[in-house]
Amino acid sequence: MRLARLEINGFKSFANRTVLDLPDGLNAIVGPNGCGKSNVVDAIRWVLGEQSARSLRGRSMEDVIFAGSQNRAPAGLAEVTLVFEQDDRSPPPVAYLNYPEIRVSRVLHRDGASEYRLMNLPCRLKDIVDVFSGTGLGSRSYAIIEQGKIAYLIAARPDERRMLFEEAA
Amino acid sequence: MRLARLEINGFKSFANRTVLDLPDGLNAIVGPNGCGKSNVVDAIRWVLGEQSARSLRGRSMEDVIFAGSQNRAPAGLAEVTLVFEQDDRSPPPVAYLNYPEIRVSRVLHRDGASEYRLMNLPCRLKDIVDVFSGTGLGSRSYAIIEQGKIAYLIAARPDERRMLFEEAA
Amino acid sequence: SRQRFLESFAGISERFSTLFPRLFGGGSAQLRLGEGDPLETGVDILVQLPGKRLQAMELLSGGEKAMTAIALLFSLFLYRPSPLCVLDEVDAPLDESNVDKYNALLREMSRTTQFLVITHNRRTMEAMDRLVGVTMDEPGCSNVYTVNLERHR
Amino acid sequence: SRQRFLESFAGISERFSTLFPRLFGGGSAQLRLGEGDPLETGVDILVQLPGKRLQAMELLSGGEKAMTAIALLFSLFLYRPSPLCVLDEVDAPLDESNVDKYNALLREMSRTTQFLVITHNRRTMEAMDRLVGVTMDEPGCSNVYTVNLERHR
Ligand SMILES: Nc1ncnc2c1ncn2[C@@H]1O[C@H](COP(=O)(O)OP(=O)(O)OP(=O)(O)O)[C@@H](O)[C@H]1O
Ligand SMILES: Nc1ncnc2c1ncn2[C@@H]1O[C@H](COP(=O)(O)OP(=O)(O)OP(=O)(O)O)[C@@H](O)[C@H]1O
Ligand SMILES: [Mg+2]
Ligand SMILES: [Mg+2]
Repeated sequence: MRLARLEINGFKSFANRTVLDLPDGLNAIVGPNGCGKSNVVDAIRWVLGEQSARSLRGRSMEDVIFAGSQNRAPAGLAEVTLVFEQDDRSPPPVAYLNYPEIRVSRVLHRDGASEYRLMNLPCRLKDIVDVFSGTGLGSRSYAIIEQGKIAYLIAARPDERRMLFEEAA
Repeated sequence: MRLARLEINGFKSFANRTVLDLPDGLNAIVGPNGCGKSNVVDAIRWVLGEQSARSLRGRSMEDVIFAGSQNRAPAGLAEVTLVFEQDDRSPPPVAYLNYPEIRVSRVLHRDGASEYRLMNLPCRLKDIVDVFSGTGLGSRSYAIIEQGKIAYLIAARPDERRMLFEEAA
Repeated sequence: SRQRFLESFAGISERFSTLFPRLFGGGSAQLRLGEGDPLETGVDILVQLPGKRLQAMELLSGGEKAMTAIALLFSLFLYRPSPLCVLDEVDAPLDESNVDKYNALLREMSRTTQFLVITHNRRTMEAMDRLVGVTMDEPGCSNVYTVNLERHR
Repeated sequence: SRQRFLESFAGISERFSTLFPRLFGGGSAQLRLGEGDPLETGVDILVQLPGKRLQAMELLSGGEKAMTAIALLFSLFLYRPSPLCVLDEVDAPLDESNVDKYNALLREMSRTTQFLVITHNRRTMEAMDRLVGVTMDEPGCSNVYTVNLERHR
């Protein structure tokens, strides 16, 4: 399976509902400083289950909801959906072989109510983690290198490095 | 005063005696990854009295001495000299007003013997620190921004930030 | 599970030892398990850069560390392909020739893994198939545009 | 010494509040002392980027953090000039327009301070008076060459 589309609404600087299509091939995200590129990476890690607000550069999880700009009021909720398509390079888990696409979502309301969704139906975080288990993809996985963190792979202490190998095992 | 010349011999990757002339104006140090640019910054901090081998990216202070390459044997000592010239933008301390140039040096032998020099005469580290006191220049001063560390100025905790202001006071 | 760990460790370190000299144009690198029980010990990385002596990782330059990390990351992917890899300004510390090596490797790896790359580097942009531009036409609000770089591969 | 600290704090924060909007093309920034005894409390930084709301420093992007740090660093230099400033790849996280602003500021500040700049960025190299090239003709051994960029200012 491969990530075909991202739908972001009210997450960080994405006040409007925004869709990123990712056709096959090498895609680069580009733009001026502060325009929202790393926020896209945060959106992916958030849907995959990231629990720490600090690791999403916020103080509380509410910081991921669009906080308003000079001309706009803050949003009431943040919602991100990842849409994966079938792809023969890496098959999905057996349970999902017959689905043309797999949609995983996460929603957070200002009042704190939050929800995960799989194929648009409410589910637990564990269900989302199960979809990707065995593929190496997760909110803290080595497959997502955050800005300025590439050297962590080799700078970490030897026991921390072991985790990488366990993940790949 | 301004830094007019750097003389580096046996310090880190500088196996040969190397002189960097720095005429007035904006000078950039350029070159491929791993060629020795940040080693020049380490050399400046070392002469100004840096005591921690770790902050010079080594395990022990001996790591600053040229450790050899495939075709060369390790050096027996490391020696760095900074040569400052008079410059009306920032006057030197009163004691040095009549000197056309101020030379500060540091030497480290493999057997651990080490020495500071001021105008080519042995001195204590305190004498070197005195030359620059009041100018804001020192081995840990905000005037030297190491690679990857620019954001530390604002990322530090509020009490660490205070140090910046004390230094400038 | 000890068996599986040892197998994956062997597989990754073999790929790392092959990929490192390709990226650096020589030299050698290896991964070594510490003493004692393989399920408890740490993993050491030993590198020797072309023309230089074997040395501790700390002495490497910013760009050399990034390239060593890229070699390790891609070795993990070569051993166990994963559907997606996101790289946020990984090319920032690299000089021009290392940027070109990184781009060539991305192109090669993109046959088995989907890459999403964030960059400010023109050379990297030119090596891509498509640019997804993020802008703030309205201050404070991100918008997205797609630019297709007509590549005839 | 409390008097001197308060004086230098006031001088630096005034310059920071002027330099920040110049670098960001708008917005505002201020330095604030914490509660209690000025010789004990910490220093907070509050920034508002043009078109955005006031927010915590952590939410700033990599490039925005670097530009804010550059504004603070140069404010320290404007308040208390120092003979030398060394900047090792400070422009690595910046986009092209911020690199140009950084270079323009360097040129202006170089009237009172000597700058030694390490960079891989072509735009920054072109803005310099002279390039000091470091190479390893013999593997593992650094050598230095100087290239004068004939600038007729
Ligand atoms: N909850 C939020 N509401 C509104 N804006 C937000 C929120 N969280 C973060 N931001 C904005 O997002 C911006 C940072 O975006 P991001 O880190 O994605 O930039 P970037 O494109 O990666 O830039 P760079 O090239 O400098 O790394 C900040 O300026 C911040 O104001
Ligand atoms: N004591 C030593 N003897 C020999 N070589 C050394 C010594 N200490 C460091 N080096 C070498 O210096 C190199 C790193 O140099 P440096 O960090 O200055 O590179 P750089 O030019 O800043 O590169 P980058 O552009 O990647 O930041 C390493 O490859 C290391 O081998
Ligand atoms: Mg970013
Ligand atoms: Mg460097």
